[in-house]
Amino acid sequence: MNAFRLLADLTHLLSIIILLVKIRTTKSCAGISLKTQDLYVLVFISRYLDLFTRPLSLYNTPFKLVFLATSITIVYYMRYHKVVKQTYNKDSDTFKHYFLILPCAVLAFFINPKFTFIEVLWSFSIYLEAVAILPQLVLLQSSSNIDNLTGNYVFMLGAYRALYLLNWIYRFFAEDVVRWIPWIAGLVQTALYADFFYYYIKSWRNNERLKLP
Amino acid sequence: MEKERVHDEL
Repeated sequence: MNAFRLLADLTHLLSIIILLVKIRTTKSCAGISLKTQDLYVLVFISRYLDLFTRPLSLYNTPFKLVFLATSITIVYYMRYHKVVKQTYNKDSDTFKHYFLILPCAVLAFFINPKFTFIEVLWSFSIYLEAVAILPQLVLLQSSSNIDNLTGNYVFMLGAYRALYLLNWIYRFFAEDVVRWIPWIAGLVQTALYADFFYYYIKSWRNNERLKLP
Repeated sequence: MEKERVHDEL
């Protein structure tokens, strides 16, 4: 464990809390992509199967349970909550996210640490997480005004994986740990946020409304 | 491909 890793996981947790607060307090999920949330449920389920097969960890296990529970709750709210589901921008959330699942599955089938059920699904979840934000970013581009909580949510989500990159650099030098799959997927994932980060920081510094071109 | 199997990260 190192500070980058701890900060990264806390940032990830914070992003989910921000989203839950937004949905619960404003009773609205406007500007949030249900497709991205669906993909996150898939990411967590396929990644945390080892909850049942590997020894529990005082640190990882609670996080895994919270990530699973919150991501499923968010999808439940957006799909079935009578008030919240009305505010879902169904017609703007148009990204064909099913087209992301198959390539990640095929890639995981061929590139994985070990050709076992758990490892292939784990690789699938790593690849899928890297692209899961795409529907959300596309939805933000079509949103006329992005509310602060949504902007903060996406920013924290991007920041968490960027912090993981620092964690991997630290672990490479301090613990000689090499992890090609999460490294490359994490780089791609963080790169996808690049322009969002640019406009988010620009709007924050000029104290103006966040707007993506 | 990878040195260690156990995924100790989230």
